[in-house]
Amino acid sequence: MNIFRFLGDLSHLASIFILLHKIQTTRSCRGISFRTQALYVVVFIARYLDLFFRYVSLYNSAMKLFFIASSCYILYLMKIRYRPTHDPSIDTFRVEYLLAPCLILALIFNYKFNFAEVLWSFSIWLEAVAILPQLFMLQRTGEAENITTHYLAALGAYRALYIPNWIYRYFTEGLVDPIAVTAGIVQTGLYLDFFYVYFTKVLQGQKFELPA
Amino acid sequence: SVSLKFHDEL
Repeated sequence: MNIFRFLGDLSHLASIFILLHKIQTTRSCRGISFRTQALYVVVFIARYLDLFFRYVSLYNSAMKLFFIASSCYILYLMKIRYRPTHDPSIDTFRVEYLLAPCLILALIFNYKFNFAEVLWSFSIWLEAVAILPQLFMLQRTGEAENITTHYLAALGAYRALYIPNWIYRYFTEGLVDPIAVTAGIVQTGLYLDFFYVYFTKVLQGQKFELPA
Repeated sequence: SVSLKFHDEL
């Protein structure tokens, strides 16, 4: 564990608490893509199935359980508790276009051709693009509540912080994980436009609005 | 075989 990865994990935790806070205080999931949240459930279940056959540390297991449980809880909040506040007509990104290529990538790029490893690789690729329905929705509405942008910033910062962690691990342990690194760079890249607007507008006290 | 994968990452 190094400081970059730890801060990345904290940022990931923070993003989930921000999202829960947004849904519960506004009693609404307006502006949040259900499709993106559903993809995260798939990502976490596919990746963290190893909970049952590989023990790394208490930290590792606790975080995995938290990410599985919280992502399922968010789906419950969106689909049942605050269902009327979700507008499916603006959440229209076709997730098949993400699932199918990720499955193909996982079948080609994996560290061992077995069920668990292909599933792991699938979850890594899917995580990289799972934010697209959310960003697509943001693009369509052209604006977002401040709290939603803080959620996205924390979520984007999480994988961005993993990049210095991988550089650090390369120099200290002499190891690279090319699948995670490639997907992580793609994932961070998808946030660049968002980060630009976040830093130049939201953090300067303005509303998040995309140019028309 | 040596796995390149970081099994300890989330």
